[in-house]
Amino acid sequence: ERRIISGIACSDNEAKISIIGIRDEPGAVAAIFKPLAEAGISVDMIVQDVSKDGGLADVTFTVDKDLLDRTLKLIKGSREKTGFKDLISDRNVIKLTVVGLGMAGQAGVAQTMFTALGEKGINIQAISATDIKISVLVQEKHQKEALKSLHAAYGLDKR
Amino acid sequence: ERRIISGIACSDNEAKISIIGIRDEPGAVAAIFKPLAEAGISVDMIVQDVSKDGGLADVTFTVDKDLLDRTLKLIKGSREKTGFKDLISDRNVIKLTVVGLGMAGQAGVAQTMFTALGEKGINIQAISATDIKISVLVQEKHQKEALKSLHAAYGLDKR
Ligand SMILES: C[C@@H](O)[C@H](N)C(=O)O
Ligand SMILES: C[C@@H](O)[C@H](N)C(=O)O
Repeated sequence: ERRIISGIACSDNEAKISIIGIRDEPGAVAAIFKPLAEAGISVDMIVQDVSKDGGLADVTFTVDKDLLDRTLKLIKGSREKTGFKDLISDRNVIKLTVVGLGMAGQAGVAQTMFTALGEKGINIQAISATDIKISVLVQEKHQKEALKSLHAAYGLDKR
Repeated sequence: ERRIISGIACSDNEAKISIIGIRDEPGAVAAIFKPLAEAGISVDMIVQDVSKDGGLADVTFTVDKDLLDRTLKLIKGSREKTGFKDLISDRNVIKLTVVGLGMAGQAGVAQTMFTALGEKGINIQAISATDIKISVLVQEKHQKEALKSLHAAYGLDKR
């Protein structure tokens, strides 16, 4: 069975932050991330879906766990400017990433990942994929089982 | 001024699909993408944010424009199984991607992209970023101006 992915990675040093209800208008996310960029805080995963209700959108992203408190402080500090509705954070997440090989047959790469997690009852909290790279956030407690399931699903557990 | 990105790409052959209100429980997205994977339809960008209200989540993704109708048909066809609330699609989008170099100073890469678009009044519809790669969806009509602004923002317009 030929390989369709080049690797599976797991990052457990990330914390998730969700900013709820930012204005869906030009410049809104730029204003959100400005204080973070100025503080030199690197953001890893970023997920923002289209807005539906009343022109408000949400954005979820991850930063290193040890930068969480500082990041939350900066976001709250700029609330007057950015005007969001709610702020949620969670330290107990891991980011699982699968990288495809970009060959024919890639249609199944994301599907295989989602199925491998779904079948083990592991809930996917967020998905960020572009091209051949797919990242998902799940609860930290699932780490061992998630990696085992992913390796098996992609045929990487054969020795 | 040193380069902080390795490239800017624009894909104008993509159509956006948003599936609104899928159950936020294990296996839900797997069920959504199953018929697409079985039909050999490759999905490029995928964005799914955390759910807030009543355990329902949305997922937005892109496929080649010429596969849009077929994809919508397949999604509607499996609605009994997957049970979503709404289905929205849009052909008039382009995907802009910036790839960072993964060096120190990466904190500003996403910020620079968002600011470059925001300042030109270009609205960001969706964001999918992981590690050094950031992709956003904007309206097709903004293509020329968006690329011009991004090249200038990253100092790639100097000759
Ligand atoms: C929601 C946010 O992405 C907004 N549309 C912006 O362009 O900044
Ligand atoms: C919403 C969707 O991602 C769901 N949580 C799943 O795991 O499939």
